[in-house]
Amino acid sequence: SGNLTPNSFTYRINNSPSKEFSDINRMIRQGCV
Amino acid sequence: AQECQNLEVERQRRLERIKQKQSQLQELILQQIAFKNLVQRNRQAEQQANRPPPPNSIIHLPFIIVNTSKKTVIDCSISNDKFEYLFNFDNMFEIHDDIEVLKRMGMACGLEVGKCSAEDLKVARNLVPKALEPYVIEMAKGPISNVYITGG
Amino acid sequence: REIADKLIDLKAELDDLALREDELDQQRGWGQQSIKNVTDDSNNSPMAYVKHDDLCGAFKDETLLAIRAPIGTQLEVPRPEDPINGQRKCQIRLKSSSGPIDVLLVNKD
Repeated sequence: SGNLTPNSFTYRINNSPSKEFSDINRMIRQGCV
Repeated sequence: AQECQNLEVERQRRLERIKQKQSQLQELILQQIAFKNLVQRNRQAEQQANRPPPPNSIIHLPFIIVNTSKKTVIDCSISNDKFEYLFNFDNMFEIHDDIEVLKRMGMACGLEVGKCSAEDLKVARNLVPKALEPYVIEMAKGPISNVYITGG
Repeated sequence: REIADKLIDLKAELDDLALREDELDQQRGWGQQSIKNVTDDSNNSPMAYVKHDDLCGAFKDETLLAIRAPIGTQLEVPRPEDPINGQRKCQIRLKSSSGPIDVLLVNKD
């Protein structure tokens, strides 16, 4: 399950909803801009 | 007036839940259409080629994909038993699941963006249970945003 | 009078929405069952694959890592740190507890 702690995202393969990936991708994009 | 207000709050809450369930149902429908299309495509290709593709040229589902610029330097550490990996990228990356890949390959007939030709719609309708067909017809017109009542 | 009418309308609409929600729950059940039947079908699983060309076509001119891992494998992505000496660092940690993880580098070149 995705848990947005102050510093990381955790995704469980084939368990977490694929929508979590868009949250992770947003976090990476924001972090890298 | 107080009761009206309470019912209005309950109405908003229910609408929100329905929209969420609707998008989950749409995702399930897309997943099913994409998967079935992929299987059909591969089966036809193998029959035409009269042999399966070389094993090292394919990746079986389920998988996830990490994509990054070609310029990115990726540093990778792997445990001996391959149970743990650590990747360091010097540039941003994205992570997608296999269904997203199938959509980008066109396996969902364009339904994910509501751009589906009449021909594709015919194909897509045959890939879902009859009870979900009205949904596919609606999705072909564009993402269903409001509360959609099926004919059933 | 006006509020009384509004109450009646709201109650009727809430009944409709309750019906709609039940119908959606039922349809999602059918959808999930249908997908399970398709993906578990032993005739389909050998055909459930993508070719490297499919991937390169879906993500043009990018470097790709295709990851296949046991169900439940943990994928952790820490928030990117601020660049040090202009050097940026974005990380992915994969941790499996039930089997080895396969990672394939896929790149058009």
